[in-house]
Amino acid sequence: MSIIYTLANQKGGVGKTTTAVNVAAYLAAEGFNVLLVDIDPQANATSSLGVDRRQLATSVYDVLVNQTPLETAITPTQWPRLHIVPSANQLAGATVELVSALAREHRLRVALEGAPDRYDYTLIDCPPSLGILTVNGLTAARNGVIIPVQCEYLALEGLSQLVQTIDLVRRALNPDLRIRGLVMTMFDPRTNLSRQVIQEVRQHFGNRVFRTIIPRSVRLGEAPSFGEPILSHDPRSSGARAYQVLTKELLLGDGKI
Amino acid sequence: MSIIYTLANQKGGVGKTTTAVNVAAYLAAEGFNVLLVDIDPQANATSSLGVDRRQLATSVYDVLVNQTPLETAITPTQWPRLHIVPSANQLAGATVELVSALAREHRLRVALEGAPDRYDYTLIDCPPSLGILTVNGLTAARNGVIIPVQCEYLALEGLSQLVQTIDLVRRALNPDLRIRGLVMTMFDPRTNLSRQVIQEVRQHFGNRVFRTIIPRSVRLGEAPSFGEPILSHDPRSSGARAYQVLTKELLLGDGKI
Ligand SMILES: Nc1ncnc2c1ncn2[C@@H]1O[C@H](COP(=O)(O)OP(=O)(O)OP(=O)(O)O)[C@@H](O)[C@H]1O
Ligand SMILES: Nc1ncnc2c1ncn2[C@@H]1O[C@H](COP(=O)(O)OP(=O)(O)OP(=O)(O)O)[C@@H](O)[C@H]1O
Ligand SMILES: [Mg+2]
Ligand SMILES: [Mg+2]
Repeated sequence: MSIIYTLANQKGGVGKTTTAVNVAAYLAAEGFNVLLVDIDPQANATSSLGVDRRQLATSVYDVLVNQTPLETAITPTQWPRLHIVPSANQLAGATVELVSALAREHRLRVALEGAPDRYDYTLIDCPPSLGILTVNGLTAARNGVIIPVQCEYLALEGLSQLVQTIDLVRRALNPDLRIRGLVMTMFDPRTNLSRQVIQEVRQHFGNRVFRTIIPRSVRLGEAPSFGEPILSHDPRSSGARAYQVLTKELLLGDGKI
Repeated sequence: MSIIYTLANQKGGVGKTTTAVNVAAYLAAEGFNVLLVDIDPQANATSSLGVDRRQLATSVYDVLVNQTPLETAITPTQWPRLHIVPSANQLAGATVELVSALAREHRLRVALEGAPDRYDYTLIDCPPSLGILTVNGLTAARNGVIIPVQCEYLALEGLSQLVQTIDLVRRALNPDLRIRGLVMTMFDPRTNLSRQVIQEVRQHFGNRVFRTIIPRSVRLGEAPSFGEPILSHDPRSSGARAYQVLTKELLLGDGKI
């Protein structure tokens, strides 16, 4: 049984994709079999791993809307043990297409339960909204949700709304849903703002905030333009180190190391 | 007749709210009567101007879903000539509530046509998606859409999807819809990535890219925590200067100065 984590936060640009892609890559580098599922119509996780979404026959769109078996959409990447279920632009239409579908919130969970049992970890990258795609991601999150939080004031504002949505999904759709942890991202040590935001988040969420803080690092922004995770693009950068340490912290908490 | 611009880009965290709030504030400072309409359920534009959404009787939710007259939702801010139609969290539910409504894409356009004719400019801030709320924003955009583009690689990827959506809305809902301009945001002169992204955007969009470039400036991230636009928080910062110059460039192009 794969451990399934969903990366969610309706605030845009907070590092959901960057965290999903880089934690997935370090998990694979540590020897675990990893599946990354991209349910964002922007397909940023797909292109961040060098997969060209125009070349694909099947995507997560088919899995969710046409109930195609997940297995047919699984695509290997250049990195051993790291596979992806890619997204595609037509997923943007899924929101409307799924509105009257039966058990529409469970499509992803059901698809993942039918997946081959060869993955140790499954990470799901969500779009910046609390619509049907993110609700699918939260319903499928067997082991919890990982919430990237940018070290910016506006990123604080949306957290209470996100927690309310998580509570709703726990009550109505996924009784096991819990917050696995909050990851502070794009930390800039030169500014008070970054420190204040971390302090504020720690006050509210206590030890559910991962100790590892991800610094702002240009290398992390460059890596997707080469279609590779940071461990390939620049493994000695501060961003790479931080994601490596975060992955270790996650594995420790999961009792895997 | 108010000039109506919509700020849209489904990529998250690119500076839609920051651009809407600060251009609105500088337009008001230049003597124009300005209405800022916040159709993002996160309500970041609302809190960036110090308006407490929990205290409000009516919001843009009532205007869109209950067809309450826009006039009743208009709220003054501390700054002369700058009014806002605030958002509220329950707007997140509007996407589902509006699905079967008649002419659901025209709700905002119709509401704005019923607004008092005392505004020179109306700016609409959208959420990071291409759903019904952003489509309402694009349908209401009488004079065009302003597209903030973060100087990051992943921000490039979504532009073609956004342009396709704009074309769709022009054909089906708003024949006058055009791109008023693209604003490059969070420019970091120390990195090649920023420069490459600007070059790439200029190649595709030519002179539809505003000449004014908004630099990354911590002050811009701080201002919302004080509930004020940058011209109040730190008028001499690089971010303030850039938004002042951008506003002048917009006014020049509109033949207002
Ligand atoms: N620690 C970091 N340092 C510098 N840049 C970063 C960092 N993390 C992410 N970025 C860059 O910031 C931008 C936003 O990050 P990302 O796209 O991962 O966020 P997101 O939450 O997935 O966005 P969306 O809401 O659009 O899905 C991207 O261009 C990314 O490359
Ligand atoms: N030029 C800038 N320099 C530094 N920080 C900025 C700048 N512009 C915006 N920010 C900060 O970056 C974050 C993202 O900006 P903003 O919220 O305006 O983007 P958005 O596109 O409206 O996001 P969303 O997609 O969630 O609506 C915010 O915390 C904001 O304060
Ligand atoms: Mg993303
Ligand atoms: Mg915004």
